[in-house]
Amino acid sequence: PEGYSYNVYHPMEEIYHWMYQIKESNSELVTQHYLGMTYENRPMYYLKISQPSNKAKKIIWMDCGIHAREWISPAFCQWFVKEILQNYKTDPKIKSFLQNLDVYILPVLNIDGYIYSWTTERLWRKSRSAHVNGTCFGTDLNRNFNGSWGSIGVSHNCSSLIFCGTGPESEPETKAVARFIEKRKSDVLCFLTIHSYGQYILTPYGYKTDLASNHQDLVEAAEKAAVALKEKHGTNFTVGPTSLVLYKNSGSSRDWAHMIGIPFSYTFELRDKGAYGFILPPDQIQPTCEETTTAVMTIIEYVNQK
Amino acid sequence: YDGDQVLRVLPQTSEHVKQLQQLCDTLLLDLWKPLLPEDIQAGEELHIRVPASSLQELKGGLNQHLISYAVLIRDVQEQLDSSMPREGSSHWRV
Repeated sequence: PEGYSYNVYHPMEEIYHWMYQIKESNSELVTQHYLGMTYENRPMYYLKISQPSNKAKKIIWMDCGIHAREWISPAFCQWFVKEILQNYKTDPKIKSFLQNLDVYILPVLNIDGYIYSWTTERLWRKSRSAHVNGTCFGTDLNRNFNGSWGSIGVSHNCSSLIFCGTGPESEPETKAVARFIEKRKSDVLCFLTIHSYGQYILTPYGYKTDLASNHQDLVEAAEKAAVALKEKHGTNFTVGPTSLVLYKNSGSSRDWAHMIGIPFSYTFELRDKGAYGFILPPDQIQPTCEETTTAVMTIIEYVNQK
Repeated sequence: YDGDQVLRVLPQTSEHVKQLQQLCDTLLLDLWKPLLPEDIQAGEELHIRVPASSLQELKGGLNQHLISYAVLIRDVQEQLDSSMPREGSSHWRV
């Protein structure tokens, strides 16, 4: 959209409007779809980037903003959409993967939390669901997915930052994503969820130290991505299974996606390593998004060739 | 977040780990890395947001137990203010 700056953080109303404008001005490639409602009754939309074709295509899913305070994440999803739209006619790699793959992008998963982080508490992490008669709020949506729910690296106390909810998929936001992906799981090749911070490309699993059945492929693609990322601005990323390189956690969307059969499932933890943490300055949005775009494109290319 | 700081703390022994876990519980600290006190490990750095009201007590505790630390963010509110779009700036508005 004209005048839209990708170098500042945007409140949710602007992101809603940006989505509308993007699909209006790129109707040959982009459509906007309803995914579900949040706890506070806000609509969740995703963008589908798809080149018209008669042949069946596989799906790349990418969500951003599952944790409210990680503002760089929605900024990246928007940047990534812009990059595809600006370059798909001229960049042979983008051209090539769009022949086989559709890209589904959810710019802000935790909309209620994101808005709360803009209006009330900048460092808020969770959703905004009420618990214990409204005495405490929020579920960590990345501890609320099914498969490994509630076993390790979570809290069952709703005042905790990592409260996993009252049950697997207890939250409407989690349910909306899970139902959508479940329906299409045989077509989804790659599930990407974008977080900050720490500079990691994390593979399954977080809830156990066992390696994924396709661990070698997962790591090979991620290592290629980390090399490409470093070539951009010199940033070092660590690649590996979450439970081994970071910490154990259960109920994550990454583990769930792999457990339902999606072969390539990754969590990105973007810049930095603690200098700014969750308060990454706007002047770092561009280099962060540039290097991450390179990495994500590398993974998509790997998946496409595979 | 006025006067809150983010500290980088490096526990070197299991005794340090225990002391830090206790400090996290008693001072209501916001652990950024790792997220849980039970994930604190010797040799692995911690990032903690410390409310201004608890800074003195925490730093006193760290000094007393000879746990090394450095200030990553001197004033969280100041850092937040500088990362927000300025009122009336020229970026896109609805």
